[in-house]
Amino acid sequence: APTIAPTISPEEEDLAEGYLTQFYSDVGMKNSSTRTIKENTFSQDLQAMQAFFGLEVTGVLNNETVEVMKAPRCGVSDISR
Amino acid sequence: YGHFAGKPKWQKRLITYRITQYTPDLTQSQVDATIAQAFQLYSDVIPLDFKQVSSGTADIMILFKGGYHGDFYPFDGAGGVLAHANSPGQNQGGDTHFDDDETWTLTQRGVNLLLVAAHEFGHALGLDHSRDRRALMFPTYKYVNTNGYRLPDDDRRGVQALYGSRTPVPTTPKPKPPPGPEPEDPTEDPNPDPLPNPRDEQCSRELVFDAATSIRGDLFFFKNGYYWRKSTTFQGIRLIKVNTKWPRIQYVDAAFEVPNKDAVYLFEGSQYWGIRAYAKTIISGYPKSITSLGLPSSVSKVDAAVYVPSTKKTLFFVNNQYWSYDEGRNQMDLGYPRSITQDFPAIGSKVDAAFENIGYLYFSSGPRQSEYYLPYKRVVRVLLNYGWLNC
Repeated sequence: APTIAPTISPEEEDLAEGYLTQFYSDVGMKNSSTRTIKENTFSQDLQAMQAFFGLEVTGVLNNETVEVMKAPRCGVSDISR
Repeated sequence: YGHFAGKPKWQKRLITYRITQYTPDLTQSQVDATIAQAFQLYSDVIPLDFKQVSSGTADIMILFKGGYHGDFYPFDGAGGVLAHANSPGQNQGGDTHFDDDETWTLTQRGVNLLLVAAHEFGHALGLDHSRDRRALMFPTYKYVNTNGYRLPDDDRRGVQALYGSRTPVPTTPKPKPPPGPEPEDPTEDPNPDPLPNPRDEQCSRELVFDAATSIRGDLFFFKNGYYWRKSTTFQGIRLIKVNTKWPRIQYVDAAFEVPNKDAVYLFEGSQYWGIRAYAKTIISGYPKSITSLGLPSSVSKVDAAVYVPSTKKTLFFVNNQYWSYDEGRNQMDLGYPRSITQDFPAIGSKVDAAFENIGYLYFSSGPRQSEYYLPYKRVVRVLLNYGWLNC
């Protein structure tokens, strides 16, 4: 069976990592180039972001979540510091 | 709504702000007016006042710049992050930065400056992001019509939870109307609203205006703390309560616009308010006493006022007299007051409202209105007030 093309591109995964680092990491507004985040943190932060925006909380990156991440927004973090 | 950890807030009433770098997308005065309007969304509902300063260090330092701009959070080019702000506090506290790689506008094109500035100032006052999609403090940007824009409920409650709510400034109460017949039911309030809603009078031949003025091409007719707005762009006539637009103004006795100053002045009893005609925001430093114009302290209210573009004079009508004020020299002309009937024959001995419209002056006295052509110094037509209200 043909391998199903991944719905999320590597660029979008990078975008998601940067987004979660900037707006959902545990301290303040982070500069995304100085931090990589581990898989479990990625999933936890992704769930926090999906919950904040009222998306289905799966901890898995999907198109709907990526669309929200691409929307123009404020640079202040979404988690209270 | 949410607050930052520790609920940081400003511990004083007057907050200064300074714009150190502007955007080339808008004129400086447009940016100044829009930033002032954004702050006014908050000063309308909380007991804080905001003052723009042009030098030194202000509480809230504001700049427009793309990429690296002096803090550790570089912007990311067009799209993505539009702006950010710090929570209240010393030094960088409250500072607000706008990404100048965005296209800043006053419309729905590009990124609307009022909406983003109002969001960021929410942070600068202590609001965190809200999960309410309708809230201004929701993290993502979404354009909404900014005509008459006011803080959404969620944000208002959030900022009042920090600072309390602004109580309306007690103004000199309007002289009580002569007592009417005793209400049938003594428990019933004879007049639930100090001044009745004039909606039913809109098409009455007896309609008397309290005041009238142009504002950037539209005509505003004031009555009982409301105004009808006759717009050059919208169809129809809208009736709006004055204090929903300008919460600190309860009623208007007189009004006039000075287009080349982009300003409108609204008179309420013995004080008057300067309003930016474009942004419709109250100019800082107002209200002022009407005596500051040079009117004697014996004058307790102005009946009507009108700016005459051809002479650059503003005429103030009080009872059966009038004064002439020179807008260029910002002072009253000598030799006034003079009698209205002496200089404006046939308009009546008292003027309730006056405005200028495409070269003619309109003087209302009771329900009648005289269309006056100043160059000929004579009345051209006699109208009725209600005729302007699309009846």
